[in-house]
Amino acid sequence: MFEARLSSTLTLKKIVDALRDILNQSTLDCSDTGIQLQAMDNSHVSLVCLCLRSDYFEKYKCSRNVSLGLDLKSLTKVLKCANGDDAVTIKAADKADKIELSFESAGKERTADYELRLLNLDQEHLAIPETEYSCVIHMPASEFARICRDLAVFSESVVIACSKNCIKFSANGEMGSANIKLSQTSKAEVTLQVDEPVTLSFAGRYLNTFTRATPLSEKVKIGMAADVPLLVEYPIEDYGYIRYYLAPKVDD
Amino acid sequence: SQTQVRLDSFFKAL
Repeated sequence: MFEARLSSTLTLKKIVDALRDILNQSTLDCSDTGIQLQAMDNSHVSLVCLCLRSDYFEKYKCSRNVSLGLDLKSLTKVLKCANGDDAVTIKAADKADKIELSFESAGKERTADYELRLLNLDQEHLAIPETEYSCVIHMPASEFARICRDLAVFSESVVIACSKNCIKFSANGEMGSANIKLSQTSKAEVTLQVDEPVTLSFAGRYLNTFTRATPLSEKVKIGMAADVPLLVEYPIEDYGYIRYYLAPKVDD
Repeated sequence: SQTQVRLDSFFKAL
């Protein structure tokens, strides 16, 4: 039996919004420690990992591990039926073929129950190696979103070059070029930890997709190292994270 | 020109 309650449906909406541009369907793995999701996009260029510890939830019970195959479009439709400030309880029986979502209004005067059919998804899990990133950048999530959006106008590819003093985002296309540099700020809004300078090229449309997670977090962490996928991590308070990985583009 | 690498070449299936 699995049961998890969040005091605000808005959080769940934000989480699903951060996933649904990359994934159509995915399996939520629930255990007594919390919930996890790991899936690649259809083209196997990016991967998203969601991790939420059980203490993130107002109530959490998972007597045995369950995997819930979800259609994210359908889940989004159900979440649209709820107000952001409704509390939400998700329930699934062992070996269930559906989940139940119950929404309770803030004043408890209205409850609404929905059942959502589960999917039997054949999903492979990947081993993500522990990586020592030679550049680790923290910056406001809204700033990262703005940069990704602004550069997409110029080119499909975005070059990220990180050195001791600054991180530079560049795009170069037929229309012209764009270069945005950020230096470490005294207020620590932007921090750079650089062991080795790294320059890598990435598809801008994936970066833009990752920024769907911006409403979840004030800050974003970016990890870069030569010849490994980019890490873009949005913490979810102190209880978990959404991590995106993106394979680089390489010169022919 | 550049080629997009797939993640499978970095992360192995369990």
